[in-house]
Amino acid sequence: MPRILTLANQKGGVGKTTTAINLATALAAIGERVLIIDVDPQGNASTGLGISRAGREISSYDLLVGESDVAGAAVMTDVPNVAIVPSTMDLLGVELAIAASSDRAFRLRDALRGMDGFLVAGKPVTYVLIDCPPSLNLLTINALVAADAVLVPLQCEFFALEGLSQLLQTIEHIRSTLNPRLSIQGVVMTMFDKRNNLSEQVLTDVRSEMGDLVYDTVIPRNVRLSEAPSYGKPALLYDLKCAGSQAYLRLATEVIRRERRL
Amino acid sequence: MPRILTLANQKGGVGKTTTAINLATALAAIGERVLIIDVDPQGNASTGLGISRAGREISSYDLLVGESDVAGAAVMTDVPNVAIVPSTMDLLGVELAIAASSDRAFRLRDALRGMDGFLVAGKPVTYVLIDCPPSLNLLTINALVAADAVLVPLQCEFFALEGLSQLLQTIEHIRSTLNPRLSIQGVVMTMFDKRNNLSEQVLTDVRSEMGDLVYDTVIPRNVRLSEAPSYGKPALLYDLKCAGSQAYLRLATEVIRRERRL
Ligand SMILES: Nc1ncnc2c1ncn2[C@@H]1O[C@H](COP(=O)(O)OP(=O)(O)OP(=O)(O)O)[C@@H](O)[C@H]1O
Ligand SMILES: Nc1ncnc2c1ncn2[C@@H]1O[C@H](COP(=O)(O)OP(=O)(O)OP(=O)(O)O)[C@@H](O)[C@H]1O
Ligand SMILES: [Mg+2]
Ligand SMILES: [Mg+2]
Repeated sequence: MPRILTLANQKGGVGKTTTAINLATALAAIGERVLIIDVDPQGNASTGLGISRAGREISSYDLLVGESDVAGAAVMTDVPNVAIVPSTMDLLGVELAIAASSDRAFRLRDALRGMDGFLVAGKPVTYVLIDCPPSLNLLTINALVAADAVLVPLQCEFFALEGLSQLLQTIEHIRSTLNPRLSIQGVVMTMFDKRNNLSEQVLTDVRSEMGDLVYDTVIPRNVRLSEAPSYGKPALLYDLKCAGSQAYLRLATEVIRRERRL
Repeated sequence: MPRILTLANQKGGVGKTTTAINLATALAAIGERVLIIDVDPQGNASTGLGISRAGREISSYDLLVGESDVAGAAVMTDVPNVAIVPSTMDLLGVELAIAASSDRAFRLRDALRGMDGFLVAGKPVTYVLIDCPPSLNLLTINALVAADAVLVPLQCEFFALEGLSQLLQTIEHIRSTLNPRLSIQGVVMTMFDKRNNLSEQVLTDVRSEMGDLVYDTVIPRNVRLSEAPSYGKPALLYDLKCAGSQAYLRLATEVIRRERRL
């Protein structure tokens, strides 16, 4: 069974999708085989990896309503050893479609349990990364219930701090009710701008509040990270040498080191 | 009756809250009396205007479930002529609370129809601004149904473009089913960074696609805008001379000019 990491934060625009795309690519670069599950109806992770609308015939919607399994829904990306189950706006209707069923919170977990036959480069997947929408709705709950651990992208901004305690409460609630194995892998600080004091201050506040949970690696604000998706590529393929790509490579080795410690 | 403008965009982190706070302050600075309704469970607009947790005894949750009217829920802010109905995390439960009732999409509209007795500086409110969460859920639908017009904050980033057509479809759908008077007041480009080509490219793309709907005023990326909320103040009170504050003052005069043309 692969390790399942969910990228969650109900605050919008903090770097969940950018982290999902570039961390997946970096993990693949150091030898892992990665499947991304895009459960955000916006489908930014799918677009950022170059999956056209036509390539999303079968999507994470089908996985959640039980009309497809992982092998049927996953598509390879242009990144070696990275596959994705893409998303479409159909996901907006999933809450309606499954709200009445008693297993509505376990749909994604159960779908991922049936992925043994799915191979990437002829071998089983070692990591699954799940990209969430900016809310604590049934899609994000499904991702938290399916996960072994949560990776929290946190922007170095004042408003981002405000939502952190709510997110931690939700994770604890899921752990104590629906998914006892759920832990926090770590908190990754994003869009750090060394020219502005606010970034420094938020970083210091979060490190003092969260301690070792905060990764040593801090992702800098770097325009190459926001340019890459318009070419349908992760930053590591668009510009490997840029500060953003290098930070995600460091993050990948730190994630693996933490996984080994478990 | 005041003019009701809703700030909506399901893409996260594009500047909805920053625009709600600073446009409200700028409108008040040019003589309007403004009420903000915070319907985002994160409560960033409430925090950014200095409303403590204790000051949110009655909130937009109570408005939506019918346990309070505007006069009972609104509190004055430190900004002259700006009041707010604050929000709390209780809002996360509102969908459950009102999902079964047939008027669930009209709760906010009906609550705002009953605000005649609510006065700011002894006079009726002239503008209501509604700040939405980053999703197209029942809270955002309530805000679109209650509105006369929508103001769309759009970040100068590639991913922000992707969600625009979906948002426009949703607005059109609400207009044709639940709120025939709903129009688009305009699209305001935010976090424009003149140092990077991507900003320029996105601005050009949006102007060619949306034409006159795009305000002439473009909000620059300006760190003072993101520092101000940590002091519980709008940027106009924190640093009136900064580029961000000056842009929001220009936006306010442009919004009024468009309103007058109607
Ligand atoms: N380190 C960075 N430096 C510069 N830009 C970044 C960085 N990380 C992300 N971005 C850009 O900031 C915007 C927000 O990032 P992203 O879309 O990944 O956040 P998100 O949390 O997934 O948003 P949402 O809440 O809408 O899902 C995007 O336009 C992205 O390209
Ligand atoms: N023009 C700007 N320049 C610099 N920073 C900005 C600007 N506008 C907003 N910000 C900052 O960017 C972040 C996102 O903005 P904001 O929270 O207003 O967006 P939002 O759309 O309301 O987010 P959400 O989708 O989570 O509700 C905040 O930390 C804010 O302080
Ligand atoms: Mg995203
Ligand atoms: Mg907001």
